Amino acid sequence: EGIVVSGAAVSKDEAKIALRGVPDKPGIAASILGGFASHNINVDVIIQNTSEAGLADMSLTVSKADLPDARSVAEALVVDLGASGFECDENIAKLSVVGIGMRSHTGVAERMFSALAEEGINIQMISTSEIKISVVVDEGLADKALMAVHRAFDLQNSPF
Amino acid sequence: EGIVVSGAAVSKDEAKIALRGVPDKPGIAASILGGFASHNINVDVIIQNTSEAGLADMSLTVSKADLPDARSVAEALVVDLGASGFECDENIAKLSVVGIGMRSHTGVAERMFSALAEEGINIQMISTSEIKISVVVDEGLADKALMAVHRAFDLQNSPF
Ligand SMILES: C[C@@H](O)[C@H](N)C(=O)O
Ligand SMILES: C[C@@H](O)[C@H](N)C(=O)O
Repeated sequence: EGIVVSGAAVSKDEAKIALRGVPDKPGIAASILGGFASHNINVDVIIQNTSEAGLADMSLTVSKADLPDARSVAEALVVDLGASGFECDENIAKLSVVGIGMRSHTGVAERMFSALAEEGINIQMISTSEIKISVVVDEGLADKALMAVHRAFDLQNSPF
Repeated sequence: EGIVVSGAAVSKDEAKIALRGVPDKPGIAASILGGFASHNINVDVIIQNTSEAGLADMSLTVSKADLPDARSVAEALVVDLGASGFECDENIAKLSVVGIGMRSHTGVAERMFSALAEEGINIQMISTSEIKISVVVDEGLADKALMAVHRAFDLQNSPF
């Protein structure tokens, strides 16, 4: 594949807000991000998969310190948008693998996911870009997860 | 926020496979990527949000040329994993905005999503990394979507 995995890193200062059943129509994503922006909350990961029956789920991660604020933003959004509800979880960590030439990163993703599977670590969320594959795992398993991908990709113990 | 949006680009050679209701337990993501890897299918976007009731949805994008192959991989996976089913859609495009310092990219995401909302363009999927926000939109609206974000971020008509 011509891909070089240059590093892996884990971020434990993450908390998740999962908005469930938001209307899948133009303007909703903008309203959601607007809610967090107006409270000066930095959003890291934003994940939305395709909807079913006109309703979509959107998850965002914020720093743990911002979670109380983010929670109240989410509460208000659920009411304003008529969403089904939301969940929060601060027991998470984000693990990322960085590589060059990852437009064809099927093999890298498979190796990363297999390494986690072999440790019995469940993958809660996945988000990718050309150079990075990020997953959300249980925070208590973050160190084990990082070591697993370091081994799988033969990396030294250094971020990126 | 100290963020500079350096460019935007759209990729029309994209087709989506959405696997629905896959078991949310270790090893599943690895099996899914293994299925595509063994058929030499390049996967671009991988999106998985948190599960509900022990079932997760995972979407992947592939090139349009790979869709027939990817579809048969998906059919087999649904059977092997006991998933609920899958959907395909080749009528999509991926629009990305790239910036520097996007760890706090709430404002950039809001501006991007608002620009699309103002054109009545529905956002089907969202995936982010520190330097990039990618959305999937209807392929027929791809050019309009790119122009909207170029205007919103005052960009010239050049990718990245
Ligand atoms: C769900 C949300 O992304 C919606 N489809 C929008 O375009 O804003
Ligand atoms: C759904 C899938 O990501 C599963 N949680 C896994 O770890 O493989």
